[in-house]
Amino acid sequence: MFLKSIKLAGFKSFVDPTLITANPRVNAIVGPNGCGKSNIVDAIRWVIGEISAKQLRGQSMSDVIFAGSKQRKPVGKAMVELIFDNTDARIGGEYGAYSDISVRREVSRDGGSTYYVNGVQSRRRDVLDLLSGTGLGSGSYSIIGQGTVSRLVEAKPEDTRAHIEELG
Amino acid sequence: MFLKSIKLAGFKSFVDPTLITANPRVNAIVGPNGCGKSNIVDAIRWVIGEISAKQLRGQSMSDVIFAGSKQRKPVGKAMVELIFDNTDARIGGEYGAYSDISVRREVSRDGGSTYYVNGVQSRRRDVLDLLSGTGLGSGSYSIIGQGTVSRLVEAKPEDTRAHIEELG
Amino acid sequence: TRELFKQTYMKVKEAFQVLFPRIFRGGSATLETTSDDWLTTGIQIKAQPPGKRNTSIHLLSGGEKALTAMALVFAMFQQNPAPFCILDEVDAPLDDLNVSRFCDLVQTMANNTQFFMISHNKLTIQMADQMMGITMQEPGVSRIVSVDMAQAIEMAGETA
Amino acid sequence: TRELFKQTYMKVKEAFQVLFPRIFRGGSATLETTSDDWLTTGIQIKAQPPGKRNTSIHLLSGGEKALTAMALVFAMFQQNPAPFCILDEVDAPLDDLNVSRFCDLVQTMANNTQFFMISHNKLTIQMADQMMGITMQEPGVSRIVSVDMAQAIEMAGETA
Ligand SMILES: Nc1ncnc2c1ncn2[C@@H]1O[C@H](COP(=O)(O)OP(=O)(O)OP(=O)(O)O)[C@@H](O)[C@H]1O
Ligand SMILES: Nc1ncnc2c1ncn2[C@@H]1O[C@H](COP(=O)(O)OP(=O)(O)OP(=O)(O)O)[C@@H](O)[C@H]1O
Ligand SMILES: [Mg+2]
Ligand SMILES: [Mg+2]
Repeated sequence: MFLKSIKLAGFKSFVDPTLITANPRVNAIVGPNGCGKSNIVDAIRWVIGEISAKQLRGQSMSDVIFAGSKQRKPVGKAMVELIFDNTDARIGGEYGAYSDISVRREVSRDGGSTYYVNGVQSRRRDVLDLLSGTGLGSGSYSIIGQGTVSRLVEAKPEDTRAHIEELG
Repeated sequence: MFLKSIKLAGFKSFVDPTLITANPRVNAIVGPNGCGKSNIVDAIRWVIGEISAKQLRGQSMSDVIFAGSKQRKPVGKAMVELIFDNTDARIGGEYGAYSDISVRREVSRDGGSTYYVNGVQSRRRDVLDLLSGTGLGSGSYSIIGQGTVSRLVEAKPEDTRAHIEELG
Repeated sequence: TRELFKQTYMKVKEAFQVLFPRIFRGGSATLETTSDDWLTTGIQIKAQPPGKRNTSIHLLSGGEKALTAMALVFAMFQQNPAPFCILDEVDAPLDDLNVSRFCDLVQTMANNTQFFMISHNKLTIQMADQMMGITMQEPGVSRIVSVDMAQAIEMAGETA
Repeated sequence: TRELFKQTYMKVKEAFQVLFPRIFRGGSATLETTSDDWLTTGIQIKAQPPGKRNTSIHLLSGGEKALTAMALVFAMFQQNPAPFCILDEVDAPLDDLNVSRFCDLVQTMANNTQFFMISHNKLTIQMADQMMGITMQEPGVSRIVSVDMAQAIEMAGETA
C-alpha cells in the first residue's frame, strides 16, 4: 500500500488546486525556505485527522485556510485529499475490495471539518479506524516534523515511556 | 578588543593541551559530527563564568572534565584559558594598561573551580565584573548555542520581554 | 496494560540495539528502565558512538543526537509500520558522511515503506526515485513542478 | 526599572525593524507590547517576509523563523556589543541563497566584531578569514588543525 497522490486547494500556501503524484518508493520534496514544503506535511497530518492546531503550527484550526498574500485575498475554505493505492488490500474490511482509497477533508472559516472516504461523507472516527490498521495516526512514528528529532533523545524518561506506550 | 587565543586541557573531548589561535575577524570552525566543535563553545561559556551545568549539556559541573574514551582513562581536572587582545583598552580600570588579558578557569573532580586573571587567583565575581563592561556574560547575545535559535522566535511574550530586560 | 507495554518495550529496545551500530558503523545503544515497576517506570536512552565512552546522552553532539534519535524513531516505526514515512529536514544537523549513511538506511527501509524526504541536502535529494520541486514564483502562493536531478539540486538553493 | 526597559526595548525594536528587511531583501518586522503596563507587558514578535501576509509568527517556515531570530539576536547584540560573537550552526535550516545573505550580514558586522562560526555549510566556511579544523583521529579525543579552504570544505564532510 502506498500514497499515490495528494490534492490540495486553499490549504495554507497551496491556494490554487494542486495535484502531487508520488512515487511508491523514495520521494524528495525540494525548494527554497518558505516555499511550502512543510505545509504539505501539515496537509497530510490534517487530512488523516489532526485536531491540534499547535501540531499544524497554528493557533486555531482555521489557520490552515489560505489567509491571503500581498496580491491575493484570503479564501473561505481548505481541502486536502489523499489517494492510497490499496491493491495489496492492506486496508481490509468494507474497503478491502477497492484498489484506490481516497480520504478527503474540507473545512470552511465559519464551519467545522467534513471528512469523506471514497466520496462518502464520514466521521473523523471512521477515518481514524480506516487508517489505524495501517500504522498511521497518533502515536505512530510515520511523520517526523521539522525540528522535532533532537527532543526525542533529550526527553525525560517518563516522556520516552509515553512514546513507547502510544505505540502499543 | 578581540579573543587572541583559547587554551584547553582536560576539557571534555580536548583532553590533550590544545592551543587555538583566532583571527580578529571571521573564524570558521569546521569538522565532522561529534569531533568537538560545540565543546569549544562550552569551554568559552565555562571560562567566563557559566555555573549552570545544563547550559553546558551536563548534569553536574564535573561533566566538563574529560571522562575517558575506549582507549584513555578519565583525567582529574579541566582547564580553559582565554587570552584577549586589549590594545584598544576596551577593558579599562586596573587592567586597562595590559595589552593582553588572560582569564583562566580550572576545576578538579574533588574540588570546586578556581579562576585566574593574568595568573592571579580571583573570584568568579571579579571575572564577571572584568568582562561585563565588554558585553560578555549572562543576558548578552554574544553566544548562540546549537539548536537554540528557533526557540527565540517561538517564545512566549513574557519570555521575549525577559530577554530584553536582561540586556539593559 | 503492563504486559503489552513490556512486550512493545522489549521489541523497540531490540530493534534500537540493532539499528544504532548499523547507522554509526559501530558503537552501541540501548534502552533501560528507571524502576522495577512496569506500570510506572520511565525509559532511559543510552548511546555510545564508536570509540567513545559516554556518561550521558545530553553530552552527545547535535549530529550524534539526531542520528541516535532516528535510530530510535525507526525502531519504533518498525513496531507499527505505516505505508509511508515522512521525514522533514531530519538531516539538517548531519555532516555529509552521516547524511550518506542515513540515506543508505532509508534506501533499505524503502523496500517496504514509501518515503517522503524534505531536504536541502544534495546527497539526500540525489538518492530519491522522484523529486517534487515546490516553488513560490508568486509570493505567498505555492506551486509544484516535477523536476529532474539537476533542477532539484538547484532549487534546493534558491529563495522563495 | 520601567524607563530603562522601555529605552532598551525601543532601541531593540528599531534595530530589528531595520535588520529584518535587510536580511530578507524586503518584507517587514517589528516588536509589539501586549499591554500598556511597562512593568509587566509581554513583547510580541511580528514578521512578514516579502510579499506574504502573516497571521502569526508560528506559521513561518523553519528557515524563515531562523532568519527572523538572527535579525532579533543581532538587534539585541547591538545594544550590548561584546568583542566576539559565536554562532553554532545557526545556518542549519537555511537554503543556500539565505545562507549567502546571512553571510553578507556577518561580513558587515565583522568590521566591528570578531566572529566564530561553527558550520557544515560550504558557503559559510568560504567567507571566513581563518578556518580551524577539528578532528578526532583518535576516537573521543579532539585535536585542532589549521586548514586551508579546500581542506576545510572536505573536513566539513567527514565523520569522526
Ligand atoms: N494559512 C496560510 N495562508 C497563507 N500562507 C500561509 C498559511 N500558513 C502558512 N503560510 C505560509 O507558508 C509559509 C511556510 O511554508 P513552509 O513551512 O511549508 O515552508 P518550507 O518550504 O517548509 O520552508 P523551510 O525550508 O524554511 O522549512 C510561510 O511563509 C507562511 O507564511
Ligand atoms: N567530559 C567529556 N569527556 C569526554 N568526551 C566528552 C565529554 N563531554 C562531551 N564529550 C564528547 O564530545 C562529543 C561532542 O562534541 P561536540 O558537541 O563538540 O561535537 P560537534 O563537533 O559540535 O558535532 P556536531 O557537528 O554534531 O554538532 C560527544 O561525542 C561527547 O561524547
Ligand atoms: Mg519546512
Ligand atoms: Mg555541535
